Amino acid sequence: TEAEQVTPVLLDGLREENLQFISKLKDSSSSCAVDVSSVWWEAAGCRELCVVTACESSVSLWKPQALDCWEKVYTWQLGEIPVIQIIPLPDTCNLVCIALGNLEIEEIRLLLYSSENDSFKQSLVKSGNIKAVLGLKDGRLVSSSTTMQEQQVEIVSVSETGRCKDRQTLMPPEETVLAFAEVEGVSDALVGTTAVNSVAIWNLKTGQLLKKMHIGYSYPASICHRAYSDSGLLFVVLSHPHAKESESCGNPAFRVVAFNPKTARSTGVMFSSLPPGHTGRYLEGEVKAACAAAVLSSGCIAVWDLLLGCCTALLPPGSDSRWAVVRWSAAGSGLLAGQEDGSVCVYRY
Amino acid sequence: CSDSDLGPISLDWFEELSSEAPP
Repeated sequence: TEAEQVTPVLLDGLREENLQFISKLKDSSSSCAVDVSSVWWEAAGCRELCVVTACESSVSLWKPQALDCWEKVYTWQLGEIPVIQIIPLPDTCNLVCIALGNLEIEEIRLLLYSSENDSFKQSLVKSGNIKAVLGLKDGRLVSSSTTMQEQQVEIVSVSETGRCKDRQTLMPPEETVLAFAEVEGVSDALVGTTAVNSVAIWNLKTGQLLKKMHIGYSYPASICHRAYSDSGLLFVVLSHPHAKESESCGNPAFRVVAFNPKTARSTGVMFSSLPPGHTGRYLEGEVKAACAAAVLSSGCIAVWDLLLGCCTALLPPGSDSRWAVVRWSAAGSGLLAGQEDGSVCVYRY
Repeated sequence: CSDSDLGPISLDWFEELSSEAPP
């Protein structure tokens, strides 16, 4: 019965299933899945890809067992501020980074295991009015935060013992930065999307703000998910939570836009719209390589091939719980889908 | 897209912008 509830819908007569249900984990003490992620965790010389689940008051680490089962290893209890996001830290092990806050992020914390005193612990990385945060390679976190006077864009390097090793500031743009993405193919480049719908480019090594490029008025409040440089152009994958439906593009969830960083001119390359006949809109999602997944306001999860611009799978809501969050696994082609009742389903894409 | 849509393209855009931008 459980498997029937989470069987992917096949679109437009597709014969093969693009999403294969693997396993389900359910935290009986958790009320609602706030976020889900995967993390490499090493214990007793064995390094495994584990699942991290977050509800408002706690974060749990789940270890894979035989026969597609999961064992809860540990639960970190958090304080009065609710957990609102898990922040993936690429290429790290035994580190979970989380954001806590109410409407906006108020704290960034690290959750870890300390072998020194054989205990699980947590440490504060940053507090303030934090607008956006992203985990970068080499154990770094970039965040934008605002005070009464100005905006601060800061990079913090963290160690696997939970200590902040180094802090560096980047030149802030005038407008608030709402999302960041590293630029694949240019090791020291970072982009961010801003509240006035611009893409900013920084040099991570020098902290310079190199360029601001306007995205256009048709797609307000665009959020960057991925960026890569190819043939002298900067390609940025954007989501459009507030885009209006149009006859030419349907209801766009994701868009790939090519920018010429030298001239700040841009052109749309590919649209990924909601499936035909599907009502509602994009709520939140994640991009990995050429794949995008998002939760829609209908309670479904949709998956797109960004290069083809087409929806490749659609997970309907369960009979008793809607989808709340979707994330790509850090390794392989796994998809983690969280339901409102706190359970998480693992799929292979 | 063509060069004429986006203007002249440089493969070294990152290095060029870094040398032009204020420190």
